[in-house]
Amino acid sequence: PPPSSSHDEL
Amino acid sequence: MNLFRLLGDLSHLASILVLLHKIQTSRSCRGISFKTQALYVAVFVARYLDLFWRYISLYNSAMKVFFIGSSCYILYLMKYRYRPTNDPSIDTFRIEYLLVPCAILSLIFNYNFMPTEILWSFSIFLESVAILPQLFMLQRTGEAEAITTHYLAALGIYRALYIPNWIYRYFTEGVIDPIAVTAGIVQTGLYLDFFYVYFTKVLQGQKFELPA
Repeated sequence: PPPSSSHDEL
Repeated sequence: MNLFRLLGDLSHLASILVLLHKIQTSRSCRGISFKTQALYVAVFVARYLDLFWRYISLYNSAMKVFFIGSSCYILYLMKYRYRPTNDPSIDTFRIEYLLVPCAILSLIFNYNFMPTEILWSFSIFLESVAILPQLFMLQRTGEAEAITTHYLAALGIYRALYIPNWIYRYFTEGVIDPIAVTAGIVQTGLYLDFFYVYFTKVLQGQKFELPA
């Protein structure tokens, strides 16, 4: 999978 | 949301409640590094200011408000209400050795070269090392109150649980966040020595003491 930021995590 | 992340977040929440409980009941912040707590305020403010432009869920927003609010409150307790119990002479870690490399790393490694994303990366890198002044202080004094070690254990478990969360997300959602994962593994690694003493001594009812 492409790198993506998990801005949905705390 | 998966169970690992939920339990991780709850462990994070618990760690802060344990710390507040320790300060309030002993009316003292002895053994707690002011520098580490100040770094956490920087981490939370840098990362969670996205409260104002990014809505994910009520859970997410509520946690962010709690983490910013509680960390500022802890600083206030240490700096004002229980100031005499805070001993800066043993809290000697030089935080510029953390701030400057994290700032540089965040300029190199980020998902988009814009202020909000650089701040996000900075907060991720800084969080991974923010515990070092606290661990350094523990190393210097060589011992800690049981409740302080429970605080640190909950904080370390929170980070450790994020690792299976990422593995789970990789397989179920096909997402991977290399910045968060790398920093998270480093952060968890910093707790390994502490965990060893915690699980072999404190949880067996012995005092937290480091070998001389």
